[in-house]
Amino acid sequence: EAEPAVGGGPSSACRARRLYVSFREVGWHRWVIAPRGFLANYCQGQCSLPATLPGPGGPPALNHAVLRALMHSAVPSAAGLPCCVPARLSPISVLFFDNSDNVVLRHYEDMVVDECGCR
Amino acid sequence: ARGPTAPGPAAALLQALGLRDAPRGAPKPRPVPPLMWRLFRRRDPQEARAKLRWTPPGATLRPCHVEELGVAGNIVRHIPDRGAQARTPKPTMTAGQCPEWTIDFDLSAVEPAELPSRARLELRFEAAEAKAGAAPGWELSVAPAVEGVGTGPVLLRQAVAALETPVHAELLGAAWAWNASAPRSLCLALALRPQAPGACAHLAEASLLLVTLDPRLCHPLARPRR
Repeated sequence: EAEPAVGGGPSSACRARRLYVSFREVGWHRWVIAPRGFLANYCQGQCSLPATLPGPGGPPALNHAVLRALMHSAVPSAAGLPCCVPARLSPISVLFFDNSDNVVLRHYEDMVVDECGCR
Repeated sequence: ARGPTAPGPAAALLQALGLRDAPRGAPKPRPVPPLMWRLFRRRDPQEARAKLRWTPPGATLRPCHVEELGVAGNIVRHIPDRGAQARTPKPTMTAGQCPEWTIDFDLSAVEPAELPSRARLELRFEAAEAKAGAAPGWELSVAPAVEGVGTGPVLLRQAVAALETPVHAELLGAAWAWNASAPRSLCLALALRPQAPGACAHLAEASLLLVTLDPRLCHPLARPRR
């Protein structure tokens, strides 16, 4: 399940959008014991000014991204906008039965987008 | 020439999770050991976030580390003994030697790149009633068992005070060299000798808790921002 993609308009600034990965949808619910799925989320949105300059508490802006946004606003054809990408990620753990009837707990880093930034 | 076909989304996600193929599911559903549940609830941030009381504010779990077991690792396996079916069900009182047991663990799922950091044997015994006044206490011995060859030299001896709770024995450094990658299977011969002759016990269940570190799933810790 995903939050619908955005078009133009104020809510189109770069931020994390909801994306839930359901193991049942992928047909893994017979061997995955827990969780049932996880909130992976994804980044999308415009990285024009002022979105490129995150508000208080956000990740520090990269000068290059600001420079690029400035260039784009002055000469749009000269340089594209910065990209909206994950800026902070967190891990998940999956508990499952493997083919040898073992109960396995695997831990995966960087599986959930907590925060997006313009790069 | 056509390249290999791109994997479908499920196959791509499996690949990202480092799994060769989707397990078929447990042939017969078996209960999940409480320790594995505990490790999962402690480790899964989304689970922990849902139950804030698990994660003290400000505490961050070290990546690639199993806090509760105090070792490096990002894969924990609870491996049942494949030989459990063949064992006699009841404890026996014998006039002579107590029985030995062979236990066999299938480690074929462990990849060569995985580095074992803990291999803990968990044994549950049922003891026959010992004679009144008999001295309590047992000695557990563990030796390699090679099919068709028999039992090798004893690798681990350990005093066991009581059998009411599971007996744990650490195999890494004893039956398994520290920096050796996992064999495809681990076959051991166990013996439990009582202090008081004649009060033999029965091995009710054996399992192996194996913690490994797969460096391919571990990112070097990010350098703090200047």
